[in-house]
Amino acid sequence: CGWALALHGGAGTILKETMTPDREAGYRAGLEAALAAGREVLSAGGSAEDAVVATVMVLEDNPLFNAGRGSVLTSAGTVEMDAAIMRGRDRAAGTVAGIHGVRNPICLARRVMERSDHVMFCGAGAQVFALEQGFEELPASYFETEHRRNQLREAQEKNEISLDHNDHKYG
Amino acid sequence: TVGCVARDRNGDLAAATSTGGMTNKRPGRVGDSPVIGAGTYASNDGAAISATGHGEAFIRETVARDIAALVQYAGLDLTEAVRRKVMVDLPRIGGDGGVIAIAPAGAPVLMFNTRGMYRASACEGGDAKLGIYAD
Repeated sequence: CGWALALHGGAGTILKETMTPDREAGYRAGLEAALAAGREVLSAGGSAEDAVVATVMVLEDNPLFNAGRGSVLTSAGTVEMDAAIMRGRDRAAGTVAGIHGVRNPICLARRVMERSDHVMFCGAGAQVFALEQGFEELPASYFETEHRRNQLREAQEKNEISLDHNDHKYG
Repeated sequence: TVGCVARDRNGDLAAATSTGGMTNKRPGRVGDSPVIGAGTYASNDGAAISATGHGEAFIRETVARDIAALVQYAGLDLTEAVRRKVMVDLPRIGGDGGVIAIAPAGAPVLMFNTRGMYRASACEGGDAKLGIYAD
């Protein structure tokens, strides 16, 4: 069987008829880049956990996807991110919830798994752990995009809470 | 939400999920992504799973752990285990979303009950697959 890898970039009302060619090309390029990162790790004999982190980091850095840079906004207009990692051979796990300012939340989750006695940190405690572990705190402007601000405005006008992807057009 | 599951050459599995949550969510709301057993789970005895969708439904259905348990204890094929949770149990409580999963052997399974899911997969020696829409 050898190595194998799968990734997702979110689900929702994704319709071809409301997708522009440029936007679709952007998503495809993002998926290909993330897949390439994971494949590179696994084909070189790397571990599954290294592969999933490498893959997710690429997706977190891409503002098209709802994680890291490009995360959706809360009703208060803020970014709150969650991340988790789990290792199959010994069921080691690490998770963080309600964090901000961390470029790659998946790396912080991995640090929880590898360098703490716990499984989950949330909110202020997770931020303190991130600082203790040497994670840089980035400004909100790094994470927020115009697309997400438009999504929030429309969701608030409709008084709804929505998944990552919908068929609404902006601009 | 983004996620990844992998099996390395040693046969070890891993799962990872990362998200900004849902647009216009109330601050402090936590979905399934960081909840082990709901949106993320990995066991070499069953499967590795990462989910995306309405987090509350995935938590209530303990989707990720159930899929691994169906493989481990009930002996279900991974595809059937994922189908049962994503296409039967989740819709029953109005849960929209999808799952990627991988077992100690065989190809990854990618399944969703929405109109689309950004997704990709690859196996050693095989071609990469990439998809967006349901069809």
